[in-house]
Amino acid sequence: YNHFPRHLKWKNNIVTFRIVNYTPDLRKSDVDRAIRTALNVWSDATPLRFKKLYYGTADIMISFGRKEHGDHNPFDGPNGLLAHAYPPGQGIGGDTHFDEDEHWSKDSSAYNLFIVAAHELGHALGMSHSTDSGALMYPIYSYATGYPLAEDDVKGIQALYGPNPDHKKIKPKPDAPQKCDPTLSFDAATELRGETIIFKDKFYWRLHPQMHEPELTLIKSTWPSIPNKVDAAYENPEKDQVIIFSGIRMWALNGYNLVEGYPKYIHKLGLPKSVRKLDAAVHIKDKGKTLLFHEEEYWSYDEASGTMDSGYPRSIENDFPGMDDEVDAAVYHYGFLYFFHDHTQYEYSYTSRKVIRVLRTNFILGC
Amino acid sequence: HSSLAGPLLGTEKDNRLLAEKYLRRFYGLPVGLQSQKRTAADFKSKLQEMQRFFKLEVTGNLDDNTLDVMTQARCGVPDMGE
Repeated sequence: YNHFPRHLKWKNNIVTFRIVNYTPDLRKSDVDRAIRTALNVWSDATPLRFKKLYYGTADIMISFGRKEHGDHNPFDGPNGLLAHAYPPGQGIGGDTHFDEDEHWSKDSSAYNLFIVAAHELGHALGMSHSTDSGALMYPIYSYATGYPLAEDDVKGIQALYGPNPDHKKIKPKPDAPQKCDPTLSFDAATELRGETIIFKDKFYWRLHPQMHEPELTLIKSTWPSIPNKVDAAYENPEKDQVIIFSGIRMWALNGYNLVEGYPKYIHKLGLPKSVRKLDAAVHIKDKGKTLLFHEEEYWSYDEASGTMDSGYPRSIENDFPGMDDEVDAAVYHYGFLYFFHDHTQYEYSYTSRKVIRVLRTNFILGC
Repeated sequence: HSSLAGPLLGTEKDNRLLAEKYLRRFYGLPVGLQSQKRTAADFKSKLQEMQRFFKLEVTGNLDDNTLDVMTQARCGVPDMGE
């Protein structure tokens, strides 16, 4: 997290706000609710209390405007700049402006007003931008559901104002995973149209052969309809679909979109009802089979016939000599299976039927 | 808005102008008449600051990853400075 220079903050714990005008994109009550909820996010974590004014000058004056709107800090039309706010202080200090050239919504269909308002009000209280891509105060917009503050945001605001004296329980989002953490393990991995996607907590890394640095993003900001925790995933390139598993359900994605008819239960694949979640999944393109891993066993699913192959489940350790007995994630490239378990990665050759290299899990992330 | 795709990147000149505008607004890249050498040095230094902030590869070069970040919808408050 960061603060503004001189750690600007409100001296008084009672801060006034006024909504000067409203966007026509939403009902007035929706705007009021978005702003009030955004303020509550910060007051839950601090001793700050917010009082609404309906006329006159408040500490935080909230308004919607487009292009040059009176502060010599113009907006830029649709997209690009979404909003800005000024750090605590007299006059324009604390004031929060939203770009009326954006389309504002209360869901993921356009720029979510609550999320942007929570971010901007963070500035109005003294928070500058965070370098943590999972934090609310990260400068780039991303849609997410659930509690918006990460631990980073909570630490930052409490460094200015202290904790909430009512000790109200807040459960911040985890900070973004660190790719070069030597103990890093993965939740799931899959190919997606030539890129490799690795899931960890509420995030995913995107690896492209021509990109030196993996890109870390919140799962919900790309796929709002899938859960925050992914157990397993695989790509079926013939159908141009990625199948995501979480608990006993699975989702099929075609690019950004959810395929109609999903989510479905994983047991539709032929898995026994005793299997309550998968550990990993990988599609072997050359054979048209998808391997589904659960604890020490795995199944083989024939994509063409849509049925489980007979003779399964089988033991992971027996069929993949050199591997651990459990798998967290797996991907398949050019005849090699890459298994990930805890912080270790195993490169398994399908032709020679053995593990030929053992590496750290995060080697794939460039560490 | 479920896609975060930015607009298509243009020519090298367009990209340079986009980057300069971005760095001026968010990283305090100096404006005004300076020597070419000084301008280039400032640009590289501010670009590296931006790459460091966004945990990109810090090269001082305007690569595709850096441009991609610069085209994403964001808050108008500077990342650095007052």
